[in-house]
Amino acid sequence: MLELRLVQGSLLKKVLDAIKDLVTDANFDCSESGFSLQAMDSSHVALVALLLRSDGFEHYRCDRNLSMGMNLTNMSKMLKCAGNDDIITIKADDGGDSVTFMFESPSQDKVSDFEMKLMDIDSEHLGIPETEYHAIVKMPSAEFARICRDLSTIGDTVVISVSKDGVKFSTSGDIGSANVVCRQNNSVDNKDNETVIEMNEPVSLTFALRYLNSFTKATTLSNTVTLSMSKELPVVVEYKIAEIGHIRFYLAPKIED
Amino acid sequence: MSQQQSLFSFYSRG
Repeated sequence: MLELRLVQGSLLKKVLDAIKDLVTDANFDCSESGFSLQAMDSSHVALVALLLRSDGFEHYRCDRNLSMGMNLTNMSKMLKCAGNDDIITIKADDGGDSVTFMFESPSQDKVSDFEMKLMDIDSEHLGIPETEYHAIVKMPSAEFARICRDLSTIGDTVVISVSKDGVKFSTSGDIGSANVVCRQNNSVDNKDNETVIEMNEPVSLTFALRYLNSFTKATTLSNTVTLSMSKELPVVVEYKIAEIGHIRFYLAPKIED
Repeated sequence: MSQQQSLFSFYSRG
């Protein structure tokens, strides 16, 4: 028996919006510690890892570990039927072939339930080791989204370089080239507006902008984003989900032929 | 030209 009640149901709606274009089908894993997902895009270039910790739910009952295969397009269709202020409860029976999403309006005067068929998904789980990254950049998520969007109008790839001077995003294409440099700044008024760079070693990596732009659909989940980079390793683009968990995107770099 | 790497080049299947 599984019963997870999330008072801020809009978070789940936003999570689905953030990942449904990157991944079509995914297994949601439910355990004592939380509700999680790890899935790769079809070309095995990008990976999304979601964690919603059990203590972030108002009610969390998971009698045994359960993996539920869901089509994210269909799940998103159902969650779109929930109001932004609704409380969402996810229910499933052990060994059942469906999951139920229950939506309650804040005043409790409207209750809906949507049952969705589960599917068997043969997904490949990757073992991602804990890594000490050479450089970690924390910046406003809207700023990162703006840079990725702007640069993708010029080129297909971006070189992200972190040095003691700041973080530089560079691209080039048929019409020309562009560089955006964000320097470390400390905002007294609002920590969310800060750009903070922790660097042990300078790093420069090349990534496909198409994927980074897809990750920025998670911008609504968090005011800040963290980019963790090491030489010759995938970048980790992390959005914290208030008080409850995180969504992390891993993107393999491009290398020169 | 640059070549796109796969995640399998970095992480083990587990």
